Amino acid sequence: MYQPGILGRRKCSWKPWMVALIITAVLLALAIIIGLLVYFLAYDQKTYYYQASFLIPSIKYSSDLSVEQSRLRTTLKEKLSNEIDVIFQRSSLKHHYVKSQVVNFRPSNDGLKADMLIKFQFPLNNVDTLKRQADSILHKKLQSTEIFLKIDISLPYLREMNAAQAENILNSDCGLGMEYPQTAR
Amino acid sequence: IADGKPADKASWPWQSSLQVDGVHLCGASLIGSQWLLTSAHCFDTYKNPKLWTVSFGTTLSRPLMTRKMASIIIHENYAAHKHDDDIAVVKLVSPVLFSENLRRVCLPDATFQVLPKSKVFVTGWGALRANGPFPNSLQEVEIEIISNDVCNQVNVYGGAISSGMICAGFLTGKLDACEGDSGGPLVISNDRNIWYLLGIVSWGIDCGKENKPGIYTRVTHYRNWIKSKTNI
Repeated sequence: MYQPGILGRRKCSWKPWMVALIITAVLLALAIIIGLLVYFLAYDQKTYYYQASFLIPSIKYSSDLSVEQSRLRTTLKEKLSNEIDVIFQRSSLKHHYVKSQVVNFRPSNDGLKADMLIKFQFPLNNVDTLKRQADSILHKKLQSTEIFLKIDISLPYLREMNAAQAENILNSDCGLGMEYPQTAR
Repeated sequence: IADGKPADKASWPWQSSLQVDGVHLCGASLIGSQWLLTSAHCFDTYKNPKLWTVSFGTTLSRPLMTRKMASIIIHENYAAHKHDDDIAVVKLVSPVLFSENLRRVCLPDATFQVLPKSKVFVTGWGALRANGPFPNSLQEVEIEIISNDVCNQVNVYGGAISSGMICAGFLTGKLDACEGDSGGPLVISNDRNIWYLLGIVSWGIDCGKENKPGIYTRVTHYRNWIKSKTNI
């Protein structure tokens, strides 16, 4: 029986630099795939706009609140926006909250009603959960006594608005333009 | 605008350009989603609104948005080639959607008083100097209010400035509005960075000439007329 000849080990013809190149290419491809996955899952955010309506029992409606750029109107608008800023910037949604703006004041039997627009950036795959979170944060916060804002029970939850319409409303105030360079004053 | 500088994007989001056959002829200010305020003399030649196109945004060549004109309402007492009552409102065929780059300017109350030497801005795509080139990018320059008394002195405009006009610029000349800026805004900001439309670029002798500052239609003087035409 012929002892089968042992095949001479085939000499490996891959040069070290080829091996290094292939490993680098594979690692690079993996990094890109993982990077894209992380981006689209965690970072690919979209802007969402929600209408909210609040009740301010301690303030009576006055016609001055419908005069554009009146001091009463601008002061109260700023106060409400600051209130909503504080609520969300101290919440689990602080990385998603962008801004809020009063769009309208309305008279009501229980005081004053304020319609607001709230702007968030949410990852596409988690919108409903985060929107529910926003609702529950507002409900929890506005139940506490020390805050002057209350939920308007006739419109208790955030309602989504399309972007163009929301941006139209957010930018419908007059006179917002160049920030006067402070030094120039 | 003589001796000015290019405006940053969205600095003057109410500024619009009135064009015929794609050529910029006048400026205008957005005062409502469907209304512009401009000068009556812009329509001395082309009175048919259908000939005009309105463009928005900081550059003429690539506008943010354009609209056609539905109607032009010129002040009843305006007479061509005269300076009095040089004001007109323009209705757009459809409302614009406001955005960070497209907003309206505030209109002052009729009682609003502005003091001489108050700092104001005038903006436009007019010539960069008398008989000079026209820019593609919106230009801005900061000037000052000059009292009508000073402007009516013999060596300035010798009594030609009426109460419906406002004078702004410098007696030393240089910084000024120029040909093609007509109809554009002269604005002032309040202590909360809210801008109000004080004047509409109307006339002047040359651009940036000594003792010949720019003359603007005084918006407060026509505040009730504007309200009666636009309900704004």
